[in-house]
Amino acid sequence: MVGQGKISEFFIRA
Amino acid sequence: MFEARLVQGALLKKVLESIKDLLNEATWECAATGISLQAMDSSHVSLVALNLRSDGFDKYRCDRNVSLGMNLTNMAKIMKCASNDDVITIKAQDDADTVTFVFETPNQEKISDYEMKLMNLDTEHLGIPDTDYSCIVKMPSVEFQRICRDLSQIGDSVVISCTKEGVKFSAAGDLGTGNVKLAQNANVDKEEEAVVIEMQEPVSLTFACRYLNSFTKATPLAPQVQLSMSSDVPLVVEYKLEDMGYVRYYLAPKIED
Repeated sequence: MVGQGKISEFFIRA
Repeated sequence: MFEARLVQGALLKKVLESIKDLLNEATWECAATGISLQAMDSSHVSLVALNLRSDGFDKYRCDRNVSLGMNLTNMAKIMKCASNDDVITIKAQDDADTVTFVFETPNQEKISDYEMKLMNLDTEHLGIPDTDYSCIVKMPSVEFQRICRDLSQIGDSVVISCTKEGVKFSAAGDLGTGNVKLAQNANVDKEEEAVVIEMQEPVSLTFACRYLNSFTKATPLAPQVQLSMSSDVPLVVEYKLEDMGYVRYYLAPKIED
């Protein structure tokens, strides 16, 4: 299965 | 006091058109260096980051930093009231709860002003790490728009595969498959027609068509688009605004569960 990644999983809260 | 005047008001209209598909509301951060905005779409799959440098404006004054939280649907309604050749000025007092847009015809015979209520948005600012991308593709923005539109007829996602020879966009769905290959081509008459690839190592990544199509709403802003890709990190789709800044979109890749 291919799922959609979330952008917040890649970028950290500033 | 914040005041920014742009003779080429159509640019601001185009910037808004390029983000309002993805974002319902966003905060415009106004500082002495310029105006910036960063926001995720409601499903947190993509992120928009834009920057309009103060020196790109014809007049710019920002005595202290102001955050202008706006409903972008409402802002778009007001921007529709400006003609493409109008001069646009954005004004806000420090700590104001409204923003004013002034539209002037080039001959100054008609001046309209619209005041819009501001919103207090609880915005989450993300730190975007510096990344050395495996592949950077520069290509005509109209071509990218066309490919995204065409392949979204075939499937929900597009696989972008990049080697130093060229870049391939592929989609598959119930009806069959589609592939579009572009060869690297820097020797063209017009710079904006070039396809240029800077590759450290080949990549093949899968992205949702729906978001790519939303990003191509920025096509009128720039003749070229730049795609930056590395395995397992978000794609960056960048439109450079001449002498002014950029609109960048980040899209999380599709991942194997």
